[in-house]
Amino acid sequence: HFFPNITSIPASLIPNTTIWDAFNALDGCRKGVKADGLAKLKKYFQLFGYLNNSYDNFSDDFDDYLEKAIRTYQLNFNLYATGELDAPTLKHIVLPRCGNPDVVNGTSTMRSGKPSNRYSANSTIHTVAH
Amino acid sequence: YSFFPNRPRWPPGRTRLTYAFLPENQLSDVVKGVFARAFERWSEVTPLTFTETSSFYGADLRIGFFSGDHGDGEPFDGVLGTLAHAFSPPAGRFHLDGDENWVIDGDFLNSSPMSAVDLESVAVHEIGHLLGLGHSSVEDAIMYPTISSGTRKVELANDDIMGIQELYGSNPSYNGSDPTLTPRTEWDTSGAP
Repeated sequence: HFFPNITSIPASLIPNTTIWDAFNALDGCRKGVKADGLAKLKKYFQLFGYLNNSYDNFSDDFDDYLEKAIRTYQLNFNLYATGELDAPTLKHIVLPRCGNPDVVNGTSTMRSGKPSNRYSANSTIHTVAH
Repeated sequence: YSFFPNRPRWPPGRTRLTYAFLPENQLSDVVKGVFARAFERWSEVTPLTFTETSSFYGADLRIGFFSGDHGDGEPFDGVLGTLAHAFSPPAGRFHLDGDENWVIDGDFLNSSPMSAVDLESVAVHEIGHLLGLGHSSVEDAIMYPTISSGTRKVELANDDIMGIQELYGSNPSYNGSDPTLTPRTEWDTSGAP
């Protein structure tokens, strides 16, 4: 669908919701909880490399792997690395994006993969810049 | 900026790259012109040149619009979600989601946010992948992975220029500021923005 400008797009082609909007309902989810939609979110994180290809626990349980995936995602996108599905994180997750993964074979070349962030990407200890 | 694992790039002797469009898409000259502008942004800062060819399967870079499953294991998902993807050198495959509402003129002023995507913005990003760049955490960079609908971002940031020039060197005619003189962002370890 090509349009010369934004005003030429017919209303019938503008959906009310998009594929990832449902993730907004997961606001506040953290490790240990079970919530409808977490299984789909895990597939999202696997698609972009945050869960490795061998991960197969696509239940609605918020497990350690999901927490680590979220923490890595938050570092990559300059968000507070809480490991929880807070509003700023979800706001980012639902944005349209490139289909290429951010993490390849378990290694992120974005911010979380930089040497100074390897520790905080895998730790629950909060560290503060000097 | 970042690179794909093992830093694949086009070989040093291959500075003149050709690109072609999937014939079945029957793209107009206006749409093709958007891609030409996108390629130009990368050739301005590197020794690489990009020339359109009519030989799709003989081209170095092959551009096509597809919907849903299109055979590469990375199906598109309809409006918004994933917009496009591209392969690292020397694969040269550049796929865009045919279900998106692609806007040509990039003028989103005076319009409410809606499900429309600026074609040139996505094209510039994906060409970065075709040349060997991975995703960047720098929000202003072209290689940042997300883009809001109704947004235009086509100018290479310093981060993009440093990355691509690390792979290919600079265009002798490039008169921008020397990116090596600009300190790279130093990340703290708090996870704070």
